[in-house]
Amino acid sequence: KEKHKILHRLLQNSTSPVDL
Amino acid sequence: PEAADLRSLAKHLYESYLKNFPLTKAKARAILSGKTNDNAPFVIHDMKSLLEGEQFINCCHLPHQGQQRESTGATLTELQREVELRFFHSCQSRSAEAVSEVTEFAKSIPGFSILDLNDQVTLLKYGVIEVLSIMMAPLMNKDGTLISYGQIFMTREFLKSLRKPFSDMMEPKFEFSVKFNMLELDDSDMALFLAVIILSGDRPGLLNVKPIEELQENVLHSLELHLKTNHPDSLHLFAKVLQKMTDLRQLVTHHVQVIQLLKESEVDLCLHPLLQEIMRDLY
Repeated sequence: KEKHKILHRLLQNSTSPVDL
Repeated sequence: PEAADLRSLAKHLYESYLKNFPLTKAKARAILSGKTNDNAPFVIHDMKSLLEGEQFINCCHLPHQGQQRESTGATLTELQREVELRFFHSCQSRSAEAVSEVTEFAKSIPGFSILDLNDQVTLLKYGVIEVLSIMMAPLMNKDGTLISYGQIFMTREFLKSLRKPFSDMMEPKFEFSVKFNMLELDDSDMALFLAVIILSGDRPGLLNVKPIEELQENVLHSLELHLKTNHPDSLHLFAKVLQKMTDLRQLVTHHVQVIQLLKESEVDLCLHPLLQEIMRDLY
């Protein structure tokens, strides 16, 4: 999970605005 | 499955595609053929026009921007290297945004969000570069590609003229795109095809393949029916579209190799964290 934490975050957030 | 259900799935995915992807094929083709009321795109064909066009490109997301060296006293080659790297970084920012758009699209595929979360990550990790590569095709013609949401047209010759390995990055995508565009898929076809790619049950490390294959099977039925209705005169289009998935994997393998070369040869290169995550241990 640590290896892909941004992908996890993108998948679990309900909307797209994620601090990229 | 009932034809009505398959049509409804096609409609749903098309709507999600329109919602999540800002530059559709319809709009891109209108820009490329000059059939739009908006201004014609700014053309980048050499280093000078790249510098002039830079203001159009969103390149403010990476910390590297704050680390630009003083230009005074730098040789022309040094300046050129800086411009190339800056351009590469702005491409990375846009790619990271695009990954986020693809993620939202994936989440809208019925059943995707109830898959094992680790499998969702794996499907995205392996699928997203294929999806982004296929989405470049509508932006391209044999002479160049639209970038920056269609505001800029960058020529194929200019991309080929960059120093290695930057120069090797786009040419295979042009070769693929010119052939892919001959299938004349529209945005509604693309939406279904992207979902088929994302739902590939043969990605390395998947924990529970069966539900993924069942979802893909349903989307494949929907794509087959949709292509028959949408392109009644195009023989074997469904089979031709599916064949492109093999070419796509080769395209991604090549892309990953070029990124590896870049990481080894460019000391100044800093890869975006999200793209690093995707590239790590990929093939």
